[in-house]
Amino acid sequence: AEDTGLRVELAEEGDCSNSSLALRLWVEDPKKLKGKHKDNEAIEFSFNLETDTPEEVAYEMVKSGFFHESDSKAVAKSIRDRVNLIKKARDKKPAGC
Amino acid sequence: SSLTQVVHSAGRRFIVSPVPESRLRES
Repeated sequence: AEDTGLRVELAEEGDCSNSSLALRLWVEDPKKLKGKHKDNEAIEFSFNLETDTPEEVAYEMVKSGFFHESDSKAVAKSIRDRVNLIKKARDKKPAGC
Repeated sequence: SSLTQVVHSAGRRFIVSPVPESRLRES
């Protein structure tokens, strides 16, 4: 959340073989967002490491009215940063977990 | 619970719930 004002955390992780995750996103620093958004509300969503892209999820969040179009890049970046961290952590785990 | 709202968009489900107090204090 250091630069986008948004925080994304892992809500639920399947086992390593499962590429689907549950992530949770909320606004940590409202001043860093340009458009209207819902304060104090966390949005939990599924994310498939193999088929989903952060940009696509951000677009759906904007379409659903959670964020303004002007913040979609920040939402996508926050999701991408967290997903990259999760992928790195998984790469470190022994094969077969 | 009544505080949780489910929104569907393009086949994806978003579950909206209040941010836990503890997480708000962190920021």
